[in-house]
Amino acid sequence: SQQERDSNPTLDNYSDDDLRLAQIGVGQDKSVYRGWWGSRDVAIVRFRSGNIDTEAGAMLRLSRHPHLITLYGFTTDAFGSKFLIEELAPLGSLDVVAENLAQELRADETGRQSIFLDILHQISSGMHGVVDAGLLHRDLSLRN
Amino acid sequence: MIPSIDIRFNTS
Repeated sequence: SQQERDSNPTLDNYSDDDLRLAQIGVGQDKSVYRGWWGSRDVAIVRFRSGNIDTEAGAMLRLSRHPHLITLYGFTTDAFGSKFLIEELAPLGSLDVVAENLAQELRADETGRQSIFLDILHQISSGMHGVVDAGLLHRDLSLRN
Repeated sequence: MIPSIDIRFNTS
């Protein structure tokens, strides 16, 4: 709406270069960008099709959870495209984090098991949060 | 309801 656009004056001025420079991830139906909400780092998620309402609805059903990304809100640009604004995972995608960690852990046999168990516990805890909300994810993977 | 919030892209 015009009201939504008026509340986001800076987003009306972004260029293709801004989008390219801010992009931190791309998937089949969405692209993810890094941005700010006030002084807070956020992930800005743009959907190619109309999936935003489905994803937003699913995220709204999730209660705040230490091992799940939090939905902060949404914003709309001058062309009417909607973006979801989410908590930024500061270390990046979990598949990349796990791969880097695996390399480090090969050199640390003593700490390896407890660190792996901790990671598995955190992932399981997050998935439990999804199940608790009555949601079926359908695309569980480290990158998601 | 999801709040509408004012954000900027981080291009640095």
